[in-house]
Amino acid sequence: MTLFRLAGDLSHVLAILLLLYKIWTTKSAAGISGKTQLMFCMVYVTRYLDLFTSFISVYNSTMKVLFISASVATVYLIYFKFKATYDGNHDTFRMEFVIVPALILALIWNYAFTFFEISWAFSIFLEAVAILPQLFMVTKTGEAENITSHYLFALGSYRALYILNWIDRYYFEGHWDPIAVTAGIVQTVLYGDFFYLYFTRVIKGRKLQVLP
Amino acid sequence: LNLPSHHDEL
Repeated sequence: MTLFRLAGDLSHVLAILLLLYKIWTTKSAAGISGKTQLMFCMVYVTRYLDLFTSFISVYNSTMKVLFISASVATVYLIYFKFKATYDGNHDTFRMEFVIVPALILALIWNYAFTFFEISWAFSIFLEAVAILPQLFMVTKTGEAENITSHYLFALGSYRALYILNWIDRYYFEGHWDPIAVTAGIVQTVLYGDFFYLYFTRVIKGRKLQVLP
Repeated sequence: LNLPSHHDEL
């Protein structure tokens, strides 16, 4: 466990809790893409199938349970409890345009042609692009609430920190995970534009506005 | 099959 990976996981947990906090306290899913949250649910379920078959550590299992349960809770809040506040008209990204390619790629590029490994690779590829509906929604609505931008910053930072972890592991342990690294770089690059807006606007106390 | 490290990462 490198420091970067721990920082990455904590940033990930922060993001998930920030989102739950925002929806719960404002009793509103306004500005939040339900499709992104649905795909995150798929990401965690398909990645953590080994939750009951292989025990790595208490930390590992706890985080897996936390990620799965928090993402299910978030989807529940958006599509059921606060359904009336869900802004479906701006959440128009076609999920199948990312789910199908991720599945096809997982069938081609995986570590073993087994259900578990294909499911794991699918999860990794899907996670890389799962944020697209949310980023689309921010550009469509033209802005994002402050807490939503902090959520996105924490979420984008988690995989960026994992990249540092992978560099660290390659340097000290001499091996790396091509599928996770490739997808992790794509995932972090997709936040590029958002990070720019975040650092030039939100940090200076202004609202995140996507300039028309 | 010595799987790469990814199975110990989240």
